[in-house]
Amino acid sequence: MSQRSIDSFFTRI
Amino acid sequence: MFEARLVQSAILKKVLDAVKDLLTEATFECSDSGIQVQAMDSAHVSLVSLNLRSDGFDKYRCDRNLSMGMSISCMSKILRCAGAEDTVTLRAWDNPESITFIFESPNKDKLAEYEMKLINMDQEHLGIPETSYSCVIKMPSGEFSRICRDLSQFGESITFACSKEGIKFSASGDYGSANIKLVQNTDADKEEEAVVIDMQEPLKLTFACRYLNCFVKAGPLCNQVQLSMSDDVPLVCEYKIGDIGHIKYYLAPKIDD
Repeated sequence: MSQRSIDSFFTRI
Repeated sequence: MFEARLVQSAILKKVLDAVKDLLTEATFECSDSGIQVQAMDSAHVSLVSLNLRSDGFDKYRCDRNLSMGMSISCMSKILRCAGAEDTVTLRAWDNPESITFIFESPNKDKLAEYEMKLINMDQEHLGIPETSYSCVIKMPSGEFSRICRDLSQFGESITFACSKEGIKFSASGDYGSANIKLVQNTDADKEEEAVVIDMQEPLKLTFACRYLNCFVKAGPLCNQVQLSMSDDVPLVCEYKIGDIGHIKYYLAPKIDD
């Protein structure tokens, strides 16, 4: 299994 | 100027214990409404969101918004210098280059001041969308810590499977496999011992033990932990901090290759 990074779920503001 | 006073420095000590394994440095955003920290671990797998409301402090003054970059390890070392019963005051001037931690003993016969240099940090803020979760579990924080610790012996990750029967935590690896099931228990003698499962849809998600075992360090802050989950979005692991705020950890699920 691989790990997605957390910032790919949220938008940068 | 900025000044925030907490009679129980133990709360701040516990907050630092809850983040020091994940974060090396973080920006503390101070405003009229309180103190907020939002920071990712160095691998960008998890996000910590800490909120301490101004009305939860015994004294709070913030004349202008401040962003203070702090070394978490240094702050943690300073807080270890506070006595268990000491009062703590954080103080900084406008446009500060340092922050001062003032510890005062209960009978006011000892006053200690520690000044910590602030660090310049790139501002990075993530917008976290409001999400309605398929499963929200409330359970004793001690139980969750134990489950993460016990199952970590079997593998690098733990699968959370939520159904109407309850929640099943499982792990497997070279030595074998293990699973722990919890069913709803709202009849517990004490509220903090209750297990409450609010499930809209069954789900199965897998998370890295390494991060879960960092999150459970917040256990001493609250008797209960809340786990919010939906398919394909990060787990939210939330601990309330008395009447003052909360700490939320977000962890991306593992995905099949």
